[in-house]
Amino acid sequence: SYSPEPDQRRTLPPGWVSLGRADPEEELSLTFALRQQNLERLSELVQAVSDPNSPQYGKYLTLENVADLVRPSPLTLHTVQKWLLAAGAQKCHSVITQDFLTCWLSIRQAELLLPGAEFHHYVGGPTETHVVRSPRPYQLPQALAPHVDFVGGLHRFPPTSSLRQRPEPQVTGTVG
Amino acid sequence: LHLGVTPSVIRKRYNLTSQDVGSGTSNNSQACAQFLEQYFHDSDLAQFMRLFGGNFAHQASVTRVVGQQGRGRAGIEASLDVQYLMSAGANISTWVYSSPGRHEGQEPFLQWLMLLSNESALPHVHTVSYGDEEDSLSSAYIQRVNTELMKAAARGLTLLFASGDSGAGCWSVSGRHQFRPTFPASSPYVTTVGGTSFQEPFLITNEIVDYISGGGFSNVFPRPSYQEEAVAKFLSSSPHLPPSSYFNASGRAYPDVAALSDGYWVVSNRVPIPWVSGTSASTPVFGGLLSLINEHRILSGRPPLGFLNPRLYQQHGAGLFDVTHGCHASCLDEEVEGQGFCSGPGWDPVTGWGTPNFPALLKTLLNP
Repeated sequence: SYSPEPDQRRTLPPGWVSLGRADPEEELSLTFALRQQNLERLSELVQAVSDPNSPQYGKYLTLENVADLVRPSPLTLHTVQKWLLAAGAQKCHSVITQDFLTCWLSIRQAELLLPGAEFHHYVGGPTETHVVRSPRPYQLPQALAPHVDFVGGLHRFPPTSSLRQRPEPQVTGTVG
Repeated sequence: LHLGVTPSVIRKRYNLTSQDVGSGTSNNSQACAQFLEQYFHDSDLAQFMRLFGGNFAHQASVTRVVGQQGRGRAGIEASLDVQYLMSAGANISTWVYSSPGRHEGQEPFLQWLMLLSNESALPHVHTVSYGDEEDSLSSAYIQRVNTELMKAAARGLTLLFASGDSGAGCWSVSGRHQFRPTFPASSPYVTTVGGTSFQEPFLITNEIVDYISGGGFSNVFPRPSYQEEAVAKFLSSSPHLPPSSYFNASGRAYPDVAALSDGYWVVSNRVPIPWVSGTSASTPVFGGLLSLINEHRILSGRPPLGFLNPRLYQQHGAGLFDVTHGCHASCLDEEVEGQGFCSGPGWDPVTGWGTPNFPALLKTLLNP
């Protein structure tokens, strides 16, 4: 097996606390980012439609065009779906480009599917948001390496706002 | 004289007249997305427009909300995004993407990206206030998200990301300080928006750097060709360059543009709140003005602007007020003494090419 995200920060962001292990029968949703195709071609097309000097300028692709270009290969789709089905994943839904797959699994199934993962409950952020995350890195079977970029929903916490309410600017006597 | 930034201060500073609003007849549209599990209230927007929207035509409610809106308290960021996107890009159909409620089981930013890959008809301009330090994210995640942003650019969506509010940032790598770039601000496929302040806080005068304005050089993405000339010129001419050990001079440099980010009035939970600051404010303002330009383009039969950067850099920032005073914050150590990069003539990694001078910007971006 291999670790798709060895360099992902997994430390708890400030203001978040662990509420302990999640119950094995609880359910959670995970997002599988499937390997896409023809990304070089996609990059060329972005240049062509964004450069005012190009004859293609402004001739944008539709979502269907993009889907035809980057859609994962049949082998990737088949391999990942077989793997998830065998693990008991349910209620999977995809997107038009077919390069993301979101599935619901029990904690037990997810920890079997992703060796090393260990799901805990956390609460934090300005509005006491509850999330389930894994503080430990997950692995995937080596056979999946050509087919999955990463699995979302394990390590990254919801972002926090950086807006601030600054005291009114200090003015040196220029306004009465 | 003014006591904080409101829509009329924005419209005056960026030379918008009361005619510079959407026609209400085109298929133009814009969106703002925030992932803080914050809610906005239509009633706040209506009150905001009653207070500050008297002298320009505007819509008093959003066209579509994606993601469930809870009955929770409104968040300042969600309120600010909508209120300033709809007052800069006035009278233009506006969507709001707001992350799911309390027990969100997923990564809200990932869900937004999946939405982009699942809806054929989307607004032309999206303003997004979200960012993480590059070093906190796995390269698998960063590269894949960058591909998603490339997909959006290929479809002609204009994605504007806030450049962040920590200046150049700072962290310690093997005992030495370095600046800390953020992502997706550092993606070569988005337009990144920095922040400015008024030189005279209570007067509508020229703008200087807001010291919080995020900016710098990516440690992940190499410099895209479209900005090679502008960035090389900055690196060879800036009199205040930090030591080269603090940043990756060959990286994608950002921000690309800027707008006021200091001292906004926002209405949240029926209360007008002053002095709200951050590049989460400058981003919807710049996005709204691009929507107005799209309005003119669509009404004259042209496609929307799409991914703006190649054109922006080719035109050397024509149509923008160049910000040449001020520096943003960085590491508090004896070598850089809290100072990151400084603005200067032309492009710089604090305010990009500068802030919008609407009539001039419209002129340079209308044709072809």
